[in-house]
Amino acid sequence: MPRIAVFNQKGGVGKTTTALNMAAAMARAGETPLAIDLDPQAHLSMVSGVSEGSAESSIYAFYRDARPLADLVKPSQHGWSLIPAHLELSKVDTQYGKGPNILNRLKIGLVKENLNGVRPVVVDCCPMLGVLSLSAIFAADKVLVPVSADYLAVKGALQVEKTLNALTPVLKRRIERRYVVTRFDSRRRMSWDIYESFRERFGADLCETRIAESVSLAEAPFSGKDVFTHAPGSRGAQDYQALYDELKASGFLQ
Amino acid sequence: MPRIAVFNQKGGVGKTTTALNMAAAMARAGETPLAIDLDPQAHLSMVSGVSEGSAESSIYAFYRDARPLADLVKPSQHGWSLIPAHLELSKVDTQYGKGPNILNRLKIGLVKENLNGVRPVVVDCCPMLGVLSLSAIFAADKVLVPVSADYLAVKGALQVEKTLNALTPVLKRRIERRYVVTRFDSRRRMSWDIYESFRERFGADLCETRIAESVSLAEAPFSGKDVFTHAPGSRGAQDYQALYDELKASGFLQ
Ligand SMILES: Nc1ncnc2c1ncn2[C@@H]1O[C@H](COP(=O)(O)OP(=O)(O)OP(=O)(O)O)[C@@H](O)[C@H]1O
Ligand SMILES: Nc1ncnc2c1ncn2[C@@H]1O[C@H](COP(=O)(O)OP(=O)(O)OP(=O)(O)O)[C@@H](O)[C@H]1O
Ligand SMILES: [Mg+2]
Ligand SMILES: [Mg+2]
Repeated sequence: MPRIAVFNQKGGVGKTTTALNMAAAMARAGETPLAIDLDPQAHLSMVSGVSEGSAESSIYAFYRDARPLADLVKPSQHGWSLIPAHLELSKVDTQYGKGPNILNRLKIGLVKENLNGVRPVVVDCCPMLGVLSLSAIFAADKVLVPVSADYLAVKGALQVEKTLNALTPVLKRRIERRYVVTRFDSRRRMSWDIYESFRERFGADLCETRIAESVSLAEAPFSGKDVFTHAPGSRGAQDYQALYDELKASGFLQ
Repeated sequence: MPRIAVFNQKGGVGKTTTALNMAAAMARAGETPLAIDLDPQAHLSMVSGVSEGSAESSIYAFYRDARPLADLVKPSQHGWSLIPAHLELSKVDTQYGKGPNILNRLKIGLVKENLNGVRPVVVDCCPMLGVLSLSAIFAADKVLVPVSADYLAVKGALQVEKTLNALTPVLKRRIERRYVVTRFDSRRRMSWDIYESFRERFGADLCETRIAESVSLAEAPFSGKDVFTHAPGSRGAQDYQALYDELKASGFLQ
């Protein structure tokens, strides 16, 4: 069962939107996905319709009090479960170096509790390469990198690639990764130019599926729903379904 | 002369785009603005056409080696100057509590060197409320808050308002602030609904000017230019000019 970190240190590229709708696509395919919100700003928790809880009932309790991850799982209303985040989680990022194993704790917890023997895990990251995002990458088998089609996102994607490659000797394995272009505006010449340059740079690591800029994806959080529930026929739903199908077919979701 | 922090802890709402084009608008009005990049990911530095430098020639040298800010100023090619950032700057964020006065050092430096007696200062922040962004807010007279017209941005704007109000007793003054809606898509019903709800919530603190989603703003960084230089007649240039004019007329840029 895959453990997927949704990561890009660039802000606003669609990490949370991707984590949410990938978990929903997995649930619709009959899997029982577990989403983990590893962003102190708790955006995935907010858009999952999970009401705001205390730090003690969030993933921060795993770090601070060694609470079992299984105790922190909340069902969302749409077929997938979530361990929510909390603002206190930012204390973990400022603890770099204050524990030899902090980067490995999430992986150890998931493996020890066998939380993903039978269920896929999707981790949403914050827009910073700190202890939390590194913990997600260390815990994951694979990294899904949403990239938007603009200048700083191009720079950011190259930075992500560098980071993942730099971690290969540390983790003693090559981290499997896929880049998916999001917020794609097909009317812009620039969008296609960038897509082509990603294709040249990342080859088969670049998804064929592009997630179009689509109002259904921006609207869905207002009803606390994923896009399939909020707007089943919409472009946004079709694109995330296509992304799920492509990643499934290519073995990325094994 | 104003010191303006461009801040929002939400990623990808247009902080860097706003900092760049506000500095450019000031330069076109005959002012001599100084931009300070306080994001370890150095996006403002990248889009200013300032080539990537060492940590020693970035704002990190001010923090680590107490180098004078004046020594770190680089001219950009379009009439405004910049103190660039560097990835090493992330070490400052992890030093919370390791220096009683770290939050005040930028303000003290600017005042002591009288760096903005005659010139306005614009500070670009990273998408996190840590030591760096707090330093920018402490150093600034005013905060300009770009907000995009979507669900998480609404949540984020309320969070920013809470944060600024919570700092009032700490700073012993009310931080003057303006919210500006960015990446506005006037064809979406949702955009107008959100704008109206911001108007209700923020009243006169919400700018009349809305920055439309406009390809010229996304393209300009590819040529290392601000939008006025890259696409003078474009919607993006008009909108940022209008924002500058509005903030000037209302006294926010005094
Ligand atoms: N394909 C899309 N079409 C329309 N809107 C989108 C799309 N993808 C994302 N959005 C909207 O853009 C905003 C930013 O997306 P999102 O919050 O998922 O990005 P993020 O990378 O998680 O941001 P952060 O770095 O702040 O965590 C959200 O409000 C979301 O609703
Ligand atoms: N009004 C707009 N129209 C079109 N594109 C825009 C607009 N504003 C911003 N963009 C593009 O959206 C992307 C995100 O904007 P920007 O990087 O300025 O946001 P940010 O808040 O600084 O992000 P971060 O949180 O990562 O620092 C950029 O590539 C930028 O070119
Ligand atoms: Mg997010
Ligand atoms: Mg920025």
